[in-house]
Amino acid sequence: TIGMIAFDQYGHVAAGTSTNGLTHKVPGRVGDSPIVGAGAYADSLAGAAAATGDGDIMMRFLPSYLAVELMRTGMDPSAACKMAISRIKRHYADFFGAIICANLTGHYGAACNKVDGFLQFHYMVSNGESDAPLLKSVDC
Amino acid sequence: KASLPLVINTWNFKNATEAAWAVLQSGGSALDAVETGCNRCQEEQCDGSVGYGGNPDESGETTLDAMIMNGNTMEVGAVGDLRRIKNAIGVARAVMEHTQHTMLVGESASVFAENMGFIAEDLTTIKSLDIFTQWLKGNCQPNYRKNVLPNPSKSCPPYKPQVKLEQKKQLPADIRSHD
Repeated sequence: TIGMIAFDQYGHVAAGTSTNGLTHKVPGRVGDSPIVGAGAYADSLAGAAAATGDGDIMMRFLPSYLAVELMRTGMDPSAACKMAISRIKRHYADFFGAIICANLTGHYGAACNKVDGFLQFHYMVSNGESDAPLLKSVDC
Repeated sequence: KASLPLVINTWNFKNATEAAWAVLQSGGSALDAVETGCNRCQEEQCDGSVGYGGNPDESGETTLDAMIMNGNTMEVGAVGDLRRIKNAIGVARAVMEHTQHTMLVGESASVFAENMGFIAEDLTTIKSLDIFTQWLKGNCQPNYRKNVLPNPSKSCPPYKPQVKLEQKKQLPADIRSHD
């Protein structure tokens, strides 16, 4: 799955997702990616977020919406991402998932839940600070 | 340190980031950047979890989910369980721009896509067929069924509901298979 957030120079934001979902899913199953507030959310007055992982679990908590609402209150993106993950973890300690967050000033962060085989989450960033996209990572 | 414009995306999908960034650099909108970036991943079948030919369902078919959201207008377009159309993010944008709805799903979403000019084609590839074949050979393990007969931890579909409901332990995380 890809989840993407883009801000133009005026602070206008958009978010999107695209996925083929889980392997061997039951036919007809739809994950969190196309669900507003679950797979992604964007509000040019607050920021944007996009999630990835086990959508069957993540969609129950609207983590992207939560992260954006937390950034609206002034929380920094990394903390907002962590809070969104921790809300899910309270109920599903072993869920597989991660989220990226960015606010209106161009600050960004990410968080993930540590499970076997998933200790670090990688994501890409492109802004005016470098000529090429930067690979970033966060420890789960 | 912060600066705008900005593109950020999940996983190590560099070409998608580059594609989105190029749109912004040429004066395109954030919405265009997201659509272009996600479409790049669809075309490149990023890590097998995006686009055609990956993560087949129990019947061996690859189906796609996508969504795009404009943070200025709060408009959204989304598709779920999209079949036979490669450009899911493009169809999601078409839902946003050519309907007053938010999400279309399944066969009807595919018909909508065809009417909007998207080409219908088989999303199966040799790789997805192989994944499906190996799964069948392995008695359809793992799967997401519970409380059905025959026992889904040993047997393939079709299943019927089991009267007595029991808790099924969550499948261990497979980080190659994700939304």
